[in-house]
Amino acid sequence: TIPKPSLERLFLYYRILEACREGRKEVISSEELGRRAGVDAAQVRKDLTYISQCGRPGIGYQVGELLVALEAVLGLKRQTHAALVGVGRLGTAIHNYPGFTHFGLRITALFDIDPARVGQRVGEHEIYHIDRLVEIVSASTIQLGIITVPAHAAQAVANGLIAAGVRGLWNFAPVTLRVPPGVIVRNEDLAVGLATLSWHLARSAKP
Amino acid sequence: TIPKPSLERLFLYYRILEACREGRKEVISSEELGRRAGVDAAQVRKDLTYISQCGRPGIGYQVGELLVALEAVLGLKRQTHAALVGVGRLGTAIHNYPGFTHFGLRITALFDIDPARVGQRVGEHEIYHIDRLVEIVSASTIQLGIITVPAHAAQAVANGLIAAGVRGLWNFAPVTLRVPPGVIVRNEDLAVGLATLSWHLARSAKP
Ligand SMILES: NC(=O)c1ccc[n+]([C@@H]2O[C@H](COP(=O)([O-])OP(=O)(O)OC[C@H]3O[C@@H](n4cnc5c(N)ncnc54)[C@H](O)[C@@H]3O)[C@@H](O)[C@H]2O)c1
Ligand SMILES: NC(=O)c1ccc[n+]([C@@H]2O[C@H](COP(=O)([O-])OP(=O)(O)OC[C@H]3O[C@@H](n4cnc5c(N)ncnc54)[C@H](O)[C@@H]3O)[C@@H](O)[C@H]2O)c1
Repeated sequence: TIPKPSLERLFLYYRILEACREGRKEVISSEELGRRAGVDAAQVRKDLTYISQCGRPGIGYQVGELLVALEAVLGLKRQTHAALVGVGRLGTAIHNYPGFTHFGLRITALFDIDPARVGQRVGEHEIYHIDRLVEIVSASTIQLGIITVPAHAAQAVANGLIAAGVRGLWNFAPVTLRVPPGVIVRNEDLAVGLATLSWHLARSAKP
Repeated sequence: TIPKPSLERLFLYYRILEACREGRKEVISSEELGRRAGVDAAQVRKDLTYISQCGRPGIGYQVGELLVALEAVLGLKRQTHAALVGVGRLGTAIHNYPGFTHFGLRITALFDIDPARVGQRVGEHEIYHIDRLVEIVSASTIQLGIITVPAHAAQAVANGLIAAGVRGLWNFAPVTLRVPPGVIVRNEDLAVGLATLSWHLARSAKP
């Protein structure tokens, strides 16, 4: 399997190579790909061996070939359907963001608990009441749950998604979810990200 | 200095202990703190040595004492002032989020380029035009820049913030920023987070 840091870099290279394709650039060296990704060239070459791509010395890599190989290994053509629970500030920003379709994500159902939001139409979807989560999700092709509800509601929402057969959770609430084995959780704790940055900033600030 | 994984966990413990204080819980064991944080008890004890806290065997830690020690070591009482550039979907969600004040962050200036947004009032702030970034930020106590503009504009915005004296950047745009030594950048690449989750999901899915 591909180690996590390499995997994250491969997704980064994919986005850079897409921009090259749009700019009609056909060949790229590991030095240039490295410069655009903020990674050194030797690391780029090592990462690309995971998708069995070797550049030609002096010429580099074919952009088109790299994209095909990355799409296959990273499964980017695969569609992943997701339910988003909690259509508040963050949920709305995530739902409306076109960038996730690059990676094959489609949000196909929205849920909330607030009577003022339930029944509203957002884009092509209607916001369902959370009580219908298991009924709607278990009858769908949804494999992923995006949790953008307040911290106190997150565990109950996770339980509902798991009961409906979802095996992957993308959690933005600042709590540690307890899930059975076989369920994959990715926590995005934005506040901790910020706190770590300002901590480093204070330590490096001029005394 | 504190290693990054321990540092991120200390912020997580801080949030859990705050909830304990609100619930009038005065003592907590490393087992219980570990269970709430999703970390094993031995790791909790090891992390807490960074803030020179040792529990009493059989009794545990005083919640109040841990909070005081964490606030001091993590510098949580320190105010960090930030400028947010790009008051769109994500920028608005981040600006309105009350959770960041726990970690001493205050967003004190907003910037955008869209004439329809410039001059609008959001909460207590007026949205300034990006052309006034250096003038306003260099005359302020702002140390941190939050970048929520589209990818094509992010490098120019980073340059402006650095020119204005900012030394820390929290970047949400999916590009690798090039910055001079001494400037700290934290990238939050949400799309890569999602892509990695759906990759693991596909690999573990039933064949
Ligand atoms: N806004 C940010 O920038 C930000 C940053 C970091 C973390 N977060 C975290 O993301 C989560 C969402 O934050 P937000 O700012 O969007 O909050 P918000 O209050 O704007 O939105 C929360 C939404 O969840 C809904 N909800 C509440 N309980 C529910 C339940 N049981 N079932 C279904 N829906 C429910 C609410 O009706 C609301 O629409 C929170 O856990 C927050 O801590 C947000
Ligand atoms: N919305 C999400 O959930 C999400 C998820 C992942 C990544 N991102 C990234 O975050 C960034 C913001 O995304 P969004 O969804 O909020 O986009 P958006 O288009 O809703 O907002 C972008 C804002 O930036 C402003 N802007 C553009 N150029 C500018 C410049 N030169 N100076 C100042 N302001 C400028 C625009 O006027 C707009 O208000 C993007 O880089 C995006 O790729 C967003």
